[in-house]
Amino acid sequence: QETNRAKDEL
Amino acid sequence: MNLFRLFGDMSHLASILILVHKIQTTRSCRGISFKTQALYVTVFVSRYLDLFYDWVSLYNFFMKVFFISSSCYILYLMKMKFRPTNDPSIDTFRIEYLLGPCAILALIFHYKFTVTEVLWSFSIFLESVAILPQLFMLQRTGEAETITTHYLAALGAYRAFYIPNWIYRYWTEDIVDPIAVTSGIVQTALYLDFFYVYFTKVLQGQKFELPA
Repeated sequence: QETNRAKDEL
Repeated sequence: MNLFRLFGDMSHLASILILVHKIQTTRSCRGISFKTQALYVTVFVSRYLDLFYDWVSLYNFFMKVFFISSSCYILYLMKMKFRPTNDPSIDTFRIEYLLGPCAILALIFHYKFTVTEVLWSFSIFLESVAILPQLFMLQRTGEAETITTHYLAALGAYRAFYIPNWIYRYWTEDIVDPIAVTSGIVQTALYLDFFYVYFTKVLQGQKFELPA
């Protein structure tokens, strides 16, 4: 897992 | 997308519409902290740089464009159109105390050490405290127009809705975003005092007034 940032969240 | 996040986003959208409506109809930005609004522009611009290189969805795209443009529009209303109604002498919170620590935190906590990812972290940290100049102003004047309190309530509800969204995503998608979650909890906690007065006074039909 490269990043655990939720990219679809605003 | 789940319902919690949808409600959160809609609440965020509503808060901005309420604020613009308040300024337009009263033809005044009295009671609104320019510093908080300027911080939101900083938050959105530094977070939504991915508009240029990452496609998520049409919904995501339009919301990002809306948040950037509406926050800039609010600054325009406050600094140009209704400038005489903006009183900087009561908007005295020192925002460098927010910007500095958020920048340092972003340099320490991020998911990848790249310019855009560090700016993303910075925007998340800054958003969690961006309301402080506004709350500080409220505290100082001790009162607020009812419409302003609706704006703040909708804005507070937005990140509050994100908390069940994160719990839901943890269970269903196994996604955890520790930076967003920690800041989101801090952000929501900052509103607790306000929510207490909002629920016990404003929603009972009384004016928003803090005890002297």
